[in-house]
Amino acid sequence: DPCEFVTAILNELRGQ
Amino acid sequence: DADEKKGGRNNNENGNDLGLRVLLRASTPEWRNVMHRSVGAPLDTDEDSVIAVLRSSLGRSNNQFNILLGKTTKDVLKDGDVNDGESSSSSSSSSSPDVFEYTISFPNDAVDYDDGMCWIECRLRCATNDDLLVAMGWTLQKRKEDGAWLIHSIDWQDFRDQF
Repeated sequence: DPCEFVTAILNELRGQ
Repeated sequence: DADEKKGGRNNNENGNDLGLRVLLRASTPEWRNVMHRSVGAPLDTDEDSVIAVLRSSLGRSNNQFNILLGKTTKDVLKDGDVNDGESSSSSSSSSSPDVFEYTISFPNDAVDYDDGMCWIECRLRCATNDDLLVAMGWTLQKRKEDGAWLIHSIDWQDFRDQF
């Protein structure tokens, strides 16, 4: 799912 | 201590290295190339070096992309320091313009192209007042081997006054 993918990347970047 | 050089874990004070590593590894060669060029790193630069340069470049307070790295400034708060409304000892977190806590939203479904690519708009809003901070357009490409998504490009539109 593209939304999940993007969310996962963003959360990894901000350390969550 | 020994973890410091290993990589693959949150091994710096900001905890961003893992995220940057994931970002690089989840990219098509084209997007990886864009990121390398953004920090002046030749394509054959090793991953750890690129991550280190990206972290210091993106982490600068005047870099608009530093929002992605979360709370990276001197105002880094402890995890437990959530707004309970009665923290009297520490000053409020959001006074500094380079500290943004954001929420993630997707206004529309992904646009599915027929060639294994798709496009999705992603918005970052201020967690405090819901102001629109950034709108991004992510073009993703499906990896043939396992169907995993990869980043092919990201368009960035900044709605903050200072950018």
